[in-house]
Amino acid sequence: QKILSANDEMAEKNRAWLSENGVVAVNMISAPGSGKTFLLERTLERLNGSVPCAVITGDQQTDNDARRLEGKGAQVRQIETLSACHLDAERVGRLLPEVTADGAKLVFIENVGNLVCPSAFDLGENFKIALLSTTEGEDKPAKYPTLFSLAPVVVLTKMDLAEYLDWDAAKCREYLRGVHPGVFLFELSAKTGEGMDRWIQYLEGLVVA
Amino acid sequence: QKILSANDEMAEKNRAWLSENGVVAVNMISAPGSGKTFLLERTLERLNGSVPCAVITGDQQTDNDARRLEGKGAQVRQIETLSACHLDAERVGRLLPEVTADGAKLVFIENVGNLVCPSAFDLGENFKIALLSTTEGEDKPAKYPTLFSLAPVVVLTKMDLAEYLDWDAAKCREYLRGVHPGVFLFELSAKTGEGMDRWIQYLEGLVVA
Ligand SMILES: Nc1nc2c(ncn2[C@@H]2O[C@H](COP(=O)(O)OP(=O)(O)OP(=O)(O)O)[C@@H](O)[C@H]2O)c(=O)[nH]1
Ligand SMILES: Nc1nc2c(ncn2[C@@H]2O[C@H](COP(=O)(O)OP(=O)(O)OP(=O)(O)O)[C@@H](O)[C@H]2O)c(=O)[nH]1
Ligand SMILES: [Mg+2]
Ligand SMILES: [Mg+2]
Repeated sequence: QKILSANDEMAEKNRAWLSENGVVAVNMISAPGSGKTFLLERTLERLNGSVPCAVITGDQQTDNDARRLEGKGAQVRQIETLSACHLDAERVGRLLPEVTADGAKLVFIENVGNLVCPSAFDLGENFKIALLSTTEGEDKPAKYPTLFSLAPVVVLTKMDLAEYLDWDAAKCREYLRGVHPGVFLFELSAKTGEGMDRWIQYLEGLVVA
Repeated sequence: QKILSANDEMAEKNRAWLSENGVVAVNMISAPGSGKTFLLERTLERLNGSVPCAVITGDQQTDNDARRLEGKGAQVRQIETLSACHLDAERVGRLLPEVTADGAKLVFIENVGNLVCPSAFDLGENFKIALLSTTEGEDKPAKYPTLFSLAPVVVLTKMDLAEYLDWDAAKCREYLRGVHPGVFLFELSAKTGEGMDRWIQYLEGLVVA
């Protein structure tokens, strides 16, 4: 019988709460600056009025990300982790009822920018979404395999910069499938809108009855 | 009397070893994909023959970075941390004599890509160098203040992409100085060579008798 850590016990409570309340939560994990908040800005604008959303965002310090996400029809809360390099199930769990109080069915959890630590801390989410930007380099999935092997969905961001970077799309997909055969991949640019329709349709599909 | 952690005790041993052996070590810390290895590739090529260098590079998995740095006149060793999100003083300490055996005076330690955890683990280095790429966004120093407040030197990388990103150089410098007044700043592109002369001269100055 596995002994659960305090975090895992809380994660299980969150998982049960989400299920009982018909809410889907995704845990967005990636390196600093790969475009999580930017993608959420454009995503919330597109889903505003069609899918009731909410956001819990974590950073060591500042509420810069939360402020960028306000005014788009979704409840947004900022967690400042101070020294911690990842969100934890307890602090996220406390915010779930509050952030869904006005009917949100889809909760985006933007984790602290980090390709390693957040993978080890279950928040009770339905699943993890890993983001990787074209500017980070094709081999990151192999070098940071814990996250990429755990995340069933990967979003490749900043595709608009690919041409200036000699981005090797095939090589990146090879690295991704090497670490996670069958991973579900989005290649998009939240800046130009390329690939955003398919991403938005996917999200709408998560909460359709 | 402060009780040192096991890591800090080892770090002090490393610090003493470096001093006794006339070797300078810098701990390069930044987000995944901000260009640490790329900068080291170009740096080793430029210092080859003028400053004897060595590299200790850490990643969760693979020796991709070490392989990129071979054949440039410097001893290179890869540490695979597996689950750890940062290098530790003990593993680095074991490699210091080996990697300087043929006379290296400047050791570059490329830490695991992570803007949070490595700041908390002293390796015994002379000082930390934080890297930040234009593609990550101007406000990262405020959002990840632990590293940027500890690092006396910051290298702004990928300046060649600044024009495609509407990079706000003044805003970024403001964030950097807000977290660390008096920080010593390099703005360069290892790709085009912009700003590299001043960086190389600075490194040469570290080891001149
Ligand atoms: N060209 C381009 N730039 C982008 C895109 N998405 C984000 N960016 C830029 O990338 C930088 C970082 O974006 P953020 O949204 O702050 O990244 P983040 O992942 O939320 O960062 P953290 O929360 O600190 O981990 C900003 O300067 C954005 O404008 C994109 O699709 N194309
Ligand atoms: N345009 C441009 N691209 C760069 C520059 N420096 C690095 N890159 C690209 O950025 C990506 C990441 O570079 P790396 O050197 O692997 O970054 P890193 O910091 O060593 O990554 P980790 O070791 O995984 O943390 C690669 O695709 C590089 O080609 C630069 O000055 N300009
Ligand atoms: Mg963000
Ligand atoms: Mg590297």
